[in-house]
Amino acid sequence: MNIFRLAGDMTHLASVLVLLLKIHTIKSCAGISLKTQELYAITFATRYLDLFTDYISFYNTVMKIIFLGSSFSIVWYMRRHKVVRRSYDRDQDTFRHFFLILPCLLLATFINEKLTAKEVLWAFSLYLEAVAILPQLVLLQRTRNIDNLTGQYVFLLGAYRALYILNWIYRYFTEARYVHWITWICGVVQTLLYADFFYYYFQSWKKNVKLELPA
Amino acid sequence: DDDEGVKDEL
Repeated sequence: MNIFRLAGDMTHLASVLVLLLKIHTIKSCAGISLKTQELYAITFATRYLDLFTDYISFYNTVMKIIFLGSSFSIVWYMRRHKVVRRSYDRDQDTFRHFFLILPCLLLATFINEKLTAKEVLWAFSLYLEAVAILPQLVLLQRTRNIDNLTGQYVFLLGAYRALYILNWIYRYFTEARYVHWITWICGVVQTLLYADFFYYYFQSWKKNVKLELPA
Repeated sequence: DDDEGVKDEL
């Protein structure tokens, strides 16, 4: 465990906490894409199947359970909670899951580390996570008033991905035979998707004005 | 290569 990896995981955890804070205390999910949250729930459900097959560390197990539990509870809140669900921007959140899920599934059956169910699902989870933020970014662009918590949530998610890249660079130079091409390429693609958002986020921060993405 | 399968990241 290096500092970049730990900082990345903590930033990921912080993003989830910010989102849960918004949903649980303000009882609002305005500006949050249910599509993205469902894609994350599928991502973690398919990637963390190894909870049942491999033990890596106490830290690893606890974090996996947290990310699984939080992603499914966020989906539950947005779909079922009698107050929270009313704030969901259903008409704006129109991205189709299947346009993302199907290509990822196809890609995973062709490009994986080994042709086993576990490895195909692992690759699928990486491809899906790389694009899962797209419905959220589309929704942000359509939202005239992006509240602070939503902006911070997306910023923390992007920061988590950027820190993971630093973690891979560090590990590549410090560990023998540490090579994960699929993870790296997906990670870089995923981080690039945030580039535009980062640009406007820093602009609004520098000028101290409300975040708004150009249509 | 045995450790190819070890995936310790989240």
